[in-house]
Amino acid sequence: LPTEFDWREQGAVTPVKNQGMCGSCWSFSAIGALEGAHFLATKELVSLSEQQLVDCDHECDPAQANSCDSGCSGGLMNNAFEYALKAGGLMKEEDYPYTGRDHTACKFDKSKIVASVSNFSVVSSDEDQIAANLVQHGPLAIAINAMWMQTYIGGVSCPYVCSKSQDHGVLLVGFGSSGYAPIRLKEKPYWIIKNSWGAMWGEHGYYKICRGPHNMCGMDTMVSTVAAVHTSPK
Amino acid sequence: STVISGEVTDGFVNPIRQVVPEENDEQLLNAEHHFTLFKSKYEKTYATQVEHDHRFRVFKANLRRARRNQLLDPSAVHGVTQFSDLTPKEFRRKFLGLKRRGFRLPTDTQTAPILPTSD
Repeated sequence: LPTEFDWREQGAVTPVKNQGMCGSCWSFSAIGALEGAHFLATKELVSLSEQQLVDCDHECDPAQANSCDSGCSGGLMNNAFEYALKAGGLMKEEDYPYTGRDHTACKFDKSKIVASVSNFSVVSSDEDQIAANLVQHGPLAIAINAMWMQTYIGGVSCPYVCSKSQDHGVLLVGFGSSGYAPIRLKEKPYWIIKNSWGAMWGEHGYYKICRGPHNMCGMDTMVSTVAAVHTSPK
Repeated sequence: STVISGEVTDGFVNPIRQVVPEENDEQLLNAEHHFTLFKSKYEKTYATQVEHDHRFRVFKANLRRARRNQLLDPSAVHGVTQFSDLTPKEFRRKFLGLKRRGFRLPTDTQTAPILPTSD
């Protein structure tokens, strides 16, 4: 494994988006992973539609019937991948733009599918496996506890205590090695996370959280990788 | 004089208690100035004076929270963000949308094969 890696440098990550006042983080996380997978499959970076998931994806977690994707009221990334598999794929952002509102009719047009899921899987909570899957398969959809993110401005977040109860879906795009933790008097490796609260939040829309063997803020326990197949619009 | 504050958020009790001086708190934070800058930067407007005053109170609480967070997370920078006029509960309700299911995964979940990570 390299000590540093960043999918943004490979051109696999679209610009930071903004979910607005809508609990659709799960759709941005899933779409970000699929955009990366599509890039790996086609060498083409295409911004895909979160709104399609918000409007059309009502997939339920097979293990918990009440955990169904429901637009601005929340969802799960794996449910979204399952929906994408069943629906056949995702449309472009420009063909199905984001409004940040739900309870609107699904306007999915199969003839405008540009990216399709071939399969998805859950990654082991071992941090080396997370890094290896990131490098090999592209950006990963992950869940995290966002308690410290309300006041975050920049730097490497490494709080002394952080709940492991995940409440936010984000996209893991890379890792670095030289985040400096002055109190702990050592260099701390960190993860690079793409958020969906616009570029004015955090470090141009990104969050850095320290990497270590302790499942910081629950970020190791709901990690998904997705693979895409090349799809041409009909 | 001092005040001891322990924060309880969504059932999560922060075990670290911090002792901070209470007097001159507002002076130290210069809250009104920060609130003016905040409203300007994020183009925040409030429908009524009552709403404005309520948001200012929330903003001040978040300034204190950011300062506590800074001490408990020293390698990051914490401060005023676009969410500084929201209570933690409002923040969760409006901007977080992961359907919780603890650490359980469905039984039919496909797991990624273990990849080699040395050499």
